[in-house]
Amino acid sequence: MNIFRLTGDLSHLAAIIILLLKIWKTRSCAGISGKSQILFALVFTTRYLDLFSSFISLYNTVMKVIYIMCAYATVYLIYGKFKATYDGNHDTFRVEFLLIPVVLLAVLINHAFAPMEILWTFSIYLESVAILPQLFMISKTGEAETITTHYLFFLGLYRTLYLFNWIWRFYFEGFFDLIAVVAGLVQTILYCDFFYLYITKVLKGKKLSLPA
Amino acid sequence: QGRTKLKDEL
Repeated sequence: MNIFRLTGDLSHLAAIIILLLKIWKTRSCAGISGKSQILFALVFTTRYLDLFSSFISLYNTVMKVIYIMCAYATVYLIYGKFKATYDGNHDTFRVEFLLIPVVLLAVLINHAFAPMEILWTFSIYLESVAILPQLFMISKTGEAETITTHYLFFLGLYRTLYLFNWIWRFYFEGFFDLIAVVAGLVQTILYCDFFYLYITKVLKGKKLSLPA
Repeated sequence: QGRTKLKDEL
């Protein structure tokens, strides 16, 4: 464990909690892409199947359980409890355009052609593009609630910190995983436009509104 | 072996 991975995980946890609290407190999922949340739930499900088969540490197990529970709770709130506030008209990204290439890539480019390995690879590739429906929805509505931008900021920050974690692990532990690094780079690059808007607008107290 | 080390990440 290193400081980048720890702060990365805490940033990820913060994002997940912020989103859950936003929906719960405001009793509304306006501006939130349910499709992205379903993809994240799928990412955690396919990545944490080893939850019961291999014990790495209490931290690892506890965080995985929290991530999975929060992901499904968020999906339930969006499509169940507060579905009346779900903005389906703007959450129209065709996720099959993500799932099909990700499945093909996971089958073609992986470290081992074994079920657990392919599922892990699928989850890594899927996570790198899972935010696209959310970013697409914001571009369609032309704006985002400030709390939603904080959610996105911490979510984008987490994988950015993981990139530093991988540099650290390569340098100090001689450890390197090209699949995770490339997918992490793609994931972080997708946030660059948002990071720019967040830093130049939201941090200056303005509302995030895209030039329509 | 590098693979299993990654698996300690979330």
